[in-house]
Amino acid sequence: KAILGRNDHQAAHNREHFQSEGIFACNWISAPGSGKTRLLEALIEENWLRLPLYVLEGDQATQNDADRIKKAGAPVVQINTGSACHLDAQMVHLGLHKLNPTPNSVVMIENVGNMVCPTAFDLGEAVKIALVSATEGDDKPAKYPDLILTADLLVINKIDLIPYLDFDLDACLASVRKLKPNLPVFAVSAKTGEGLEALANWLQKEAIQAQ
Amino acid sequence: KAILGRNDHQAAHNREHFQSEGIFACNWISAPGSGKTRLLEALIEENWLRLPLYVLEGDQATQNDADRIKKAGAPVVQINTGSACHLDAQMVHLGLHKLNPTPNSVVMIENVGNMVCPTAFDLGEAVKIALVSATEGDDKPAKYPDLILTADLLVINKIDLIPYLDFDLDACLASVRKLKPNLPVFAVSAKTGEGLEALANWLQKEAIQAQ
Ligand SMILES: Nc1nc2c(ncn2[C@@H]2O[C@H](COP(=O)(O)OP(=O)(O)OP(=O)(O)O)[C@@H](O)[C@H]2O)c(=O)[nH]1
Ligand SMILES: Nc1nc2c(ncn2[C@@H]2O[C@H](COP(=O)(O)OP(=O)(O)OP(=O)(O)O)[C@@H](O)[C@H]2O)c(=O)[nH]1
Ligand SMILES: [Mg+2]
Ligand SMILES: [Mg+2]
Ligand SMILES: [Zn+2]
Ligand SMILES: [Zn+2]
Repeated sequence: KAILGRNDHQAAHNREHFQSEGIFACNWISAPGSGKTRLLEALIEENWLRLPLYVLEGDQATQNDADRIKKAGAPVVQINTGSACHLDAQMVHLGLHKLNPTPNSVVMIENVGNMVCPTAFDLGEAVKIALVSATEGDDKPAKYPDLILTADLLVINKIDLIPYLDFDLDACLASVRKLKPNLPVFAVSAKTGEGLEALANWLQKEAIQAQ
Repeated sequence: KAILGRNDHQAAHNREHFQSEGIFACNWISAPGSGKTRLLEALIEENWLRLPLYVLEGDQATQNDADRIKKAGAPVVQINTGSACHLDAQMVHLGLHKLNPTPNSVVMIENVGNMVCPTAFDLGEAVKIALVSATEGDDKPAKYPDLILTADLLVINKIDLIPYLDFDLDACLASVRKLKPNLPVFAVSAKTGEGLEALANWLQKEAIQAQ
């Protein structure tokens, strides 16, 4: 409880930073390997948002994701959390001082691959984006309700693989509706690009409003 | 630290329980949706272990996995952890008193889908089984090193999907070897059954030794 209190204090500080600079910050939360990095790579390469994109990468170990983001062409800082299972507001605060995003830009925060713990730690973001992938199965929303309940947006990724899976998109959407009826949902493939432009338009609209 | 100390005390109690009864207990740890439940379903249905199989299911919410295990034909108890991101030894202790596994049996503990936190909580098991699936990408061992470092066995699942993925099995194995050179690894498909009999034989051998 003390940990969360201290985190919320720092998160409020981050949020003030973002808001005073007109920066639109997103906290991407999902299981390991559901495609957070690949989605960011696609958004950066296609430049649909037509806004400066900055990335904060969170992982237990390695610079792998930051290297991929650098190759895609966006400024990025990698945070290694060690044994910690989530980014917290203090880590993000330190990361932001290295990243130095410009006013009216977009900061994408890719959290540690984890459907549970990151949902409890406010980073100061404007929106929490939950990601599930078709390969994980259609019952993940029901089984990890905090992920859905705390999300402002849900992205269902890897839809290109659905022909090879037992994934029932309608069942997945139904369990999402049961938990959070008005949650906006986009079904996409970071690989083929399907659905990405619509997602980018939603993000861009929110980003302009944040300016 | 106090939390881990109390957990270790209870874990030691669980371990005594198991050892005095000749029970072989496995703690299955992996990301959400990598196939823990499907693998257990297959092991139960095929009965390769030729030993009584009991299951303790851990999930934030729902009875979904326990229902699947019941349908497959094994006695099972579902533990719902609420917001907790991992099973702990006390939850397992309470679950065991409901499950009442017989002497010389096998208890499969399916942990909450999470590659990070469960690795830090001893449940009293004989072996920690780490599971990765090909759909998550080949860099997960490097990015989630605690999972590999604490594992007694690694299972790579969903190999049937490899033709449709960018998954480099050699790269995955190389990053595992870098962290833990002597870790036994099985590549399997819970869907097609490929590799499952070899995995079951390894488990059966360990189970007999535990009796
Ligand atoms: N077929 C297909 N594969 C995808 C898609 N998106 C990502 N992948 C693949 O899924 C694997 C994992 O993708 P990542 O982008 O590393 O996933 P992540 O969520 O960033 O993983 P962590 O950062 O470790 O939590 C990689 O092999 C990707 O190429 C998709 O839409 N379709
Ligand atoms: N193609 C293929 N699909 C699989 C395989 N194993 C599991 N699946 C599918 O992957 C999805 C997730 O499987 P689960 O067994 O629910 O995964 P889990 O690890 O138990 O998930 P959690 O308990 O939520 O962490 C389901 O749609 C399964 O049918 C496999 O070997 N091949
Ligand atoms: Mg990533
Ligand atoms: Mg399961
Ligand atoms: Zn955690
Ligand atoms: Zn007891």
